[in-house]
Amino acid sequence: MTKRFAGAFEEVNNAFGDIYQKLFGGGTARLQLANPEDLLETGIDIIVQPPGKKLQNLALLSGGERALTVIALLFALLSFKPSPFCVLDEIEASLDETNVERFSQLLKLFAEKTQFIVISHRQGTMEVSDALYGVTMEEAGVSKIVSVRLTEEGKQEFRSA
Amino acid sequence: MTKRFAGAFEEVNNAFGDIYQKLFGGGTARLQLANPEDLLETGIDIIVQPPGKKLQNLALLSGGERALTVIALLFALLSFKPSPFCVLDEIEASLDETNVERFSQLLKLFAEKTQFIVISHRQGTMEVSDALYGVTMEEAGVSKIVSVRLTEEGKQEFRSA
Amino acid sequence: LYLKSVEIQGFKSFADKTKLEFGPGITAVVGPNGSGKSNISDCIRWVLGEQSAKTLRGTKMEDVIFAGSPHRKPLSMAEVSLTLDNSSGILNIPYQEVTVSRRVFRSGEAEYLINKIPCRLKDVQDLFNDTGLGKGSFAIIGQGKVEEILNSKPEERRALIEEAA
Amino acid sequence: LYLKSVEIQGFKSFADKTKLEFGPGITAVVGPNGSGKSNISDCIRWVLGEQSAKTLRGTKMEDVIFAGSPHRKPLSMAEVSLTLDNSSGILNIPYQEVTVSRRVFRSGEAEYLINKIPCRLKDVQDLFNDTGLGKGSFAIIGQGKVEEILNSKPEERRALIEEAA
Ligand SMILES: Nc1ncnc2c1ncn2[C@@H]1O[C@H](COP(=O)(O)OP(=O)(O)OP(=O)(O)O)[C@@H](O)[C@H]1O
Ligand SMILES: Nc1ncnc2c1ncn2[C@@H]1O[C@H](COP(=O)(O)OP(=O)(O)OP(=O)(O)O)[C@@H](O)[C@H]1O
Ligand SMILES: [Mg+2]
Ligand SMILES: [Mg+2]
Repeated sequence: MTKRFAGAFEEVNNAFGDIYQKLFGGGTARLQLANPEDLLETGIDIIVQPPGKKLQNLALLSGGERALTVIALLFALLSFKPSPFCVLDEIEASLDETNVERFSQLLKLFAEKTQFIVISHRQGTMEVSDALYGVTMEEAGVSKIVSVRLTEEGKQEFRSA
Repeated sequence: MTKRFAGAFEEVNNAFGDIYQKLFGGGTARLQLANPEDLLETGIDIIVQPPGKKLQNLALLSGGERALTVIALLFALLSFKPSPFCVLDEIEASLDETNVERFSQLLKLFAEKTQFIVISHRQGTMEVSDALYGVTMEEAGVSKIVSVRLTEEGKQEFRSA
Repeated sequence: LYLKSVEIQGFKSFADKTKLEFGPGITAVVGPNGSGKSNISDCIRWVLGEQSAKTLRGTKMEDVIFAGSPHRKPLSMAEVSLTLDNSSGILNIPYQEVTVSRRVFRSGEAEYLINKIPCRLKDVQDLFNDTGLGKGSFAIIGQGKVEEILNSKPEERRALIEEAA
Repeated sequence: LYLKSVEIQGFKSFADKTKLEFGPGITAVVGPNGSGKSNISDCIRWVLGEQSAKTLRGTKMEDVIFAGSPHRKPLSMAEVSLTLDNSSGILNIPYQEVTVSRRVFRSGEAEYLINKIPCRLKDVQDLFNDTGLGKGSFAIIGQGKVEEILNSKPEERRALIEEAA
């Protein structure tokens, strides 16, 4: 029971540190057991150091840095326990353009083994997609789906729809 | 004591309904006392109906609709208790382009009486600003300020910095 | 295991019959605020066996049935069908293609079907157990999930790993 | 009452002396994730008299002092000065222009000044009372505020109005 938890923790932790570096272009991150002696109940802390910055409590980091850290954790969990498909609902909302770019590259990498359905407003994410569905509400209160071809203008237009 | 609360509630509620309609281009919204008999302790519920939709619990609305509703409430509170200046930190992150446009028009209206300092990644918000400061970290871990002139390209470039 | 399509009728804002087909790789879903994107994510969660109305943003399960609009009456039933390619045999039932359907009625009655054969909710949940689509999987990352994890206590984060293990 | 400028030195990522000047209307602050935008908002909150380290994202007040970087040592003090145009006389002290400064040292010691005259925190808080910049005002809407209000209980929303009234 705790052996299984310890094994899972180890594996997720390694993936987390790895994916964090891909997303941040450097830096370090790891999970830490709050009470290593109490494997049955211990909570888990997140210790990170973005590139060029000091080791800090997650709380002092910026909105975007915090979101990117959690995205790394979610993908680490996904690599430990893969799903055949995965739905992501606007998880990159607080990221700036550079970080959306890095996120979309990570997505492409994971998409080799997993189908992704990504709800997004961000251009960078749309640019790595293989297919695009547009959701509209022409008739008030009723959703309708439109399949959209991925031309440059098409993506721009839909973003501002 | 409760007289003052009741008066404040009334005023904020009227402003809320009004600003909500400006931001949503229609629909209705009001605050409701959970326990009207208990003015000393009652909580406050938010009841909204976006244009073309049914009256619904705030929980069932979309991420963007919920954010826009709270933005209306914050501006209603601001109109009741004005500040000489107001700092807004990325409050329009979940809004689509159309809603950012409406938000920026509301901001311009309120900016006639209040100085605003708006931290934002959104083009629509930058377009209504009178001045722009760029924050960068050329040297790792050290913030530096750049004053940016508001040309079309300048804004595009900074967004993707 | 491979997602082929999702068919929606009467679920939340999807009053009309809607079919989404999925290929390999990344499918982006875009559109304005309130258009119905997260509702699609709710559909998938629901047909996989989600039992918490709160996770679906409602207070009771019947909240997922189309509640009406200015021009349309409320509907009496919501139905979602999810079709998977099972050539890998990961789902341990002898079909190449598996369609799981779920219905709910205003009365609160529910129906579940696997390849058109009526079954119980438990059968659906058992089907997806250990496939990366069951409870404790990360198949659906909802719109508030990142925020939720950031605000969570160390003990709650432990649960993420525990449920995965 | 009119904000003229904010001067920052040693506060969080602002290791070097930095001055921001403000005109009427809307000033936008832009830049990449982690560059320091919200830190500017923290500066203003702090110099107005914020006493909760948690609201400033730290655990103790000394967390706001520049903690160092790969090329720089930590600093021993943080200082922020806020300058306001008081020609309207809203701040009830006889100055056209009012500069409020706040300093904190590694030892935890703090200093407060109004137009270079040392004073106590209480004097700063009293100065801003009933000006729309004091406690319970909406002068600063932080990066998590919208989310916080959405997740709040009815009783917590009441507090918003109560504090404003
Ligand atoms: N049972 C229902 N019947 C009809 N409409 C519903 C029902 N439940 C929810 N809705 C509507 O669906 C809309 C929400 O859709 P959804 O959350 O999918 O939006 P979204 O496209 O994700 O938007 P955002 O970009 O803001 O997150 C709301 O306007 C809500 O009123
Ligand atoms: N005492 C300190 N000394 C040095 N750096 C600090 C200190 N406190 C916080 N920081 C750094 O400041 C950065 C956060 O800045 P801030 O929150 O202002 O970013 P931001 O520009 O708002 O980003 P975002 O767009 O992601 O919200 C973090 O990287 C953090 O490490
Ligand atoms: Mg959504
Ligand atoms: Mg920020």
